[in-house]
Formats: sequence, C-alpha cells, structure tokens
Amino acid sequence: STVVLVFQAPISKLLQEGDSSQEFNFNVKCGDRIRVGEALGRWHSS
Amino acid sequence: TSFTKKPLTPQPRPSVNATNGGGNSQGDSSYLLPGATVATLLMLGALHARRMYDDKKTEEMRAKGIEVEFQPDAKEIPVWLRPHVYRAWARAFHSNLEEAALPLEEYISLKEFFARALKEGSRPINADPQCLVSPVDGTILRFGELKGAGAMIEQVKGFSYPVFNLLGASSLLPTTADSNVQEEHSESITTTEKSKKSWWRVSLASPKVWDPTSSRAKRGLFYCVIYLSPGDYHRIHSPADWNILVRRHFSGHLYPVNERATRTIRNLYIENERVILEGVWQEGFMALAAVGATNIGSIELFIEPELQTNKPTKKSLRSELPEEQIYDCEGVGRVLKKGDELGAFNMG
Repeated sequence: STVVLVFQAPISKLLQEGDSSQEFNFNVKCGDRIRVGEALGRWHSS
Repeated sequence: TSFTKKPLTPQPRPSVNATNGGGNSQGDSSYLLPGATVATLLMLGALHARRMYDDKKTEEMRAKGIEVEFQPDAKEIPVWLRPHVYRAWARAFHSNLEEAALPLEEYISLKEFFARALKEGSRPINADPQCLVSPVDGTILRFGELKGAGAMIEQVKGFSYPVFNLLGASSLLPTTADSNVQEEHSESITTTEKSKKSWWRVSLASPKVWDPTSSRAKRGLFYCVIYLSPGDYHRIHSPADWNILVRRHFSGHLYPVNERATRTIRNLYIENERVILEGVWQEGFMALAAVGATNIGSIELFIEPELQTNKPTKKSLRSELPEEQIYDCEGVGRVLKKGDELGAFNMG
C-alpha cells in the first residue's frame, strides 16, 4: 500500500516589521524509513 | 530419495561374451519410487481418510438430529498455531512483534494481525506546532514541491502523473497559477456543489498576487509519497490538526505497488483503488490519498465506518467517476488532531 500526502505550506513570508522569512523544508530523504508521528518536514522562522 | 532395497552384494560386471544376450540378470531388479510420488500418495491418503472421518461425524450428528451448519473457510488460526504463524510472518516481513497491542494468541486470523493496533506510546507524535508528521510507517519514495500547470508527481524517473488525476477532477486543489485549469476540471461539479466548493476553493486558494508587504504567507504546494511494505504497521494517522471536508473513493484496479511495479506500470497510482481525503489545515489545503494494492485492497476509514472498498465490481477499461462523500458542508467537516487514527489498510 501507499499513502500520498499533498498539502499547502509556506514557501516564504516577509514580515512587515522585519525581513525574516518562513519556509517549509522536508527533513527526510528518499529511501528513509519513517514512522507515524515523526516529522516529515517543518517550516521555521529564520 | 528412492524407496527400494538395493542388493548388498556388488553386481557382477556384464562380460562381452555373456551367453544370456548381454544384459545382467533381471531377477533382483529394483523398483524405483521417487520420494515426491510417495509424499503425494501419502497426502491423498490423508485427505481421503479425513474426508471419510468428516462424513462419518456428519452421519452421527444427523442421526442425533443435529443439523450440520455451513462451516466458513478455516480463516481462523488455531490458538496454539497463532504465535508460530505470526512469528513466521514477522521474520519474513521484518515486523516488530514487541509493539503489537495484544498477545499473539488473541489475533484470530492473519487479517486481524495485519491491521493490528500498537501498544500505547509506541508512536510518540512530534508536538512541534510548525511541523507536519508522517501519517504512516513506511519508506519515503518521493517528495517535493508541485509547480507549474500540470503539477506532476514523479512516480519514478520517466513516469509522472498529474496530481489532479490522483485526487480527482473535482478536487479542491488550489492552483492559483492555473485557475483556468481548475475551472475546466470542475465542469463535472453540479451547480449546488459548485457554490459550496467555490467557497472552499476561495478559502483555500493562496493569494493571487503575492504582496510582499502583506503579512500573509506565500504558499507552495508540496507532496510526499510513502510506501508501506507488508510487514509495516498499517494504520493511518492524521498528519496535522485538520478538518476533512470531502472523501472520494476510486474503485480502480489492484496492481502491486512494490518497487518493481512502480518502475513498470505507468500511472500506477491513478489506476489503483484509492480513497482520497481532502480538507484544510492551518496552512491551507491538505489531501491524503490511501492507495490500495494487490490483496491489500480494502481501505477502512474509522471516521466513516460504512465505507466499503475492494468490492467485486465489473472492471471497465475506462476508470469510473469516483464516489464522493461531503462531510458536513458548513466548512467544518470531520475535525482531527495531529496523530489521531483515521483509517487502516486491511488485508483482503
């Protein structure tokens, strides 16, 4: 069986008061084993 | 592997001028009976004996006036045999039996063992509010960002399929760059549903023009394909806090989805039976496609127990339109928290 996830996520965000940006990044690689509840990816303010 | 009594004394070598026509004496010829033949005869004998025993038992019960009921196929495994069967399965498919919620003796059939739950705490959910978690156990096959008109998902090198073909023409997928593409796809929606869906689409669509001064985030569309091998834990959990608005069921074919199949069967994921859940999460649109495979065709939804998949239907060449279920169209739908169980792949 296979599960395909399709989702919207932030790709960049310029906040009015500054120049920080948020963008979504996967933190997995092809071929990785993953389990329920482990992070597939995250977006962070940088 | 022959069943015969060979004479112990060494055979005299036939001499060239022997008087009896050159061959050695046929008196002690051995009668060869290959092992496989003996095994087959033994098996047939055992089956016949069992059939005679069953018939005798049925006669006796009928004599006592007890009506013999129909006995379903022996899907239930005898209790004493269960640990051995499940350990063999675990060895063959690298399952972790320590995590199974129940003792092995309590799974009455392989089907029940296949869709087993795990012990409490076996899968801690990443609580980071800015992360998306995996909905299943498995192997990451593909992931990336969907860009451009066709929004193609790569199956393997050289094979790709449009995400609209996977999710369905009436998908709520917000592709602002191709709003016209979406319009032509949404022709099949009736006017009433169109008004509902257009509300969703407006609420989902990312801003038409990205205004750098606006505090709204610019959003991209991403995908991730996860393959579950036969020994994996086969329940599906929620990847984030989201509201599920629509369920779409494509009763397709059931090809295998192993690595070899993905390399050889083009458009595999849009041919196979699958259940699509679409909704919204904090960052916009989200869809989860559970794609069945040979002998793992039935997909069960805990949020909609009455859904029946993998039913024997006539397999027409043209893929039928999906059967759609709208969950509560006020835009709330089914609310799930990150990590909640939402479904399972069942064997058979």
